[in-house]
Amino acid sequence: MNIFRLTGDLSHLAAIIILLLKIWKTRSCAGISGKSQILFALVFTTRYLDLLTSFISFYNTIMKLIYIGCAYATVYLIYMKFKATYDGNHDSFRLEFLVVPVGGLACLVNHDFSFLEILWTFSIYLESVAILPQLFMISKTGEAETITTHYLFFLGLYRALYLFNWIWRFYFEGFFDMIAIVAGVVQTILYCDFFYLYVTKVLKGKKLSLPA
Amino acid sequence: DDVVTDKDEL
Repeated sequence: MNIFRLTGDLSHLAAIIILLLKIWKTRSCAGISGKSQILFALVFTTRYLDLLTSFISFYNTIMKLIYIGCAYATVYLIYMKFKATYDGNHDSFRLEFLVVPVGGLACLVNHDFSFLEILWTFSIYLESVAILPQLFMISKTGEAETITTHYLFFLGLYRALYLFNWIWRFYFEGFFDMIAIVAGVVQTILYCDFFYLYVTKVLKGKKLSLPA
Repeated sequence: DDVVTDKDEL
């Protein structure tokens, strides 16, 4: 555990909690892509199956359970409790266009052709693109609520901090996982355009809206 | 074994 890994995890946690609180406090999931949230629930479910087979640390177990629990709670709020506020017409990204190629790639490029490892690899690849339905939705509506942009900022920051964690681990531990690194780079790049808008608009007190 | 991925990272 190094400072980048810890702040990365906390940034990820902050993002998840911000989104849950936003939906709960406003009693609305307007502007939130339910499809991205389904993908994140799928990411955590397929990645954390090792909870059933091995124990790593108290921290590890608790964080995994919180991530999974919050992901399903978010999906529940969007599709059940506050379903009336869900903007399904603008959330029109086709999930199969992500899940099917990612599943194929996980079977072809992985560290070990075993059930748990393929699902782990699938989750790494899927996470890197899981935000696309949300970004697609924002590009369709042309705007995002400020609290939604805070969520996206912390979610993007988390993987960027993991990149620094991997650089640290490479130098100090000789640890190196090409699959995680490449997927992490792709994931971080997808947020770059958003980061730019966040810094130039949202942090200066303006609402995030895209030019028509 | 280096084929098993790191399950400590989240």
